[in-house]
Amino acid sequence: PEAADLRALAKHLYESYLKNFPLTKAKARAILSGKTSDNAPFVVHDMKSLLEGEQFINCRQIPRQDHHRHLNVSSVQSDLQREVELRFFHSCQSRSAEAVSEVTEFAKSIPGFLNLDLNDQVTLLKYAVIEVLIIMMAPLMNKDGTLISYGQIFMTREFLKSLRKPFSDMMEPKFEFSVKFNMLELDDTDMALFFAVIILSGDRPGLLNVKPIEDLQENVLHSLELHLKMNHPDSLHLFAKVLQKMTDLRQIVSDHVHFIQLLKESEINMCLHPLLQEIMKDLY
Amino acid sequence: TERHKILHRLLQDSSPADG
Repeated sequence: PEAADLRALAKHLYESYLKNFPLTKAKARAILSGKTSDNAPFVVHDMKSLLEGEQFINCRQIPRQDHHRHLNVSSVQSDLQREVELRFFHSCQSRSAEAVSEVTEFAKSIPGFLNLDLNDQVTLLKYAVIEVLIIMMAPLMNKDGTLISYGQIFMTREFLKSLRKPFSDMMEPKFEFSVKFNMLELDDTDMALFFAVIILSGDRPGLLNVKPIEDLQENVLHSLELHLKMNHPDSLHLFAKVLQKMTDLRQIVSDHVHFIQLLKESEINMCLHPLLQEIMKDLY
Repeated sequence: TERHKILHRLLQDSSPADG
């Protein structure tokens, strides 16, 4: 009966994951490997293609005829280039803020989460959301680039590296993490449980009532351990390897927050989305 | 929670599926 409960928990979290997150790993991998019936993503590999594609960023559906539209941009001037980079950064922020809401809805569906002290719910989310967003990006990435805009656009890693500093340094650590993380070959059912484990971390600073959080996490950890054994019978020590990723994640998040602070100082026209500002303030 | 007004609101909002 206990194993049945743990399996039911895994099923419940997977269903909530499917309900709350628009682009699953299964769909992203199908797009990246060209095995989807939909059209291939629009590729952004330089400033010209970014200008062509930017009107579709954060659109769930690209009007297909526009794929072949050509802008007459022979050389993008540097001030225009700065503007385009900043606009792109703002659209990344809006998508991130939307994803924070998705993670929040997912957290609320974890059995027992809404019974925790409200202050602790806020603290758990504040510390977990960027970690979860970084893991959510991994299935969208391969060594050459990343899907964005719900899988409608593929942006190359080289292009992201060619942006001006500090934008150019921002995504490289996420690619390095993702390439390694993807080697674990987790699927969407594994990811759903892993997200819940991350959210229910009892060691976040400022928590008021740690015990009920640890109790909830222990239950999800048991469910994850059992699920990984059944889902990946040949993958040795997978449970331990997955948990180890949580340490790497904390460093990536702390570096990310540092990047954003640098940006705030160096970019006069930069305004940070209020929700992201709230999350990053006094985070690390 | 006052310094996290938006997060707080997101937590308290009932999701569309819950009516």
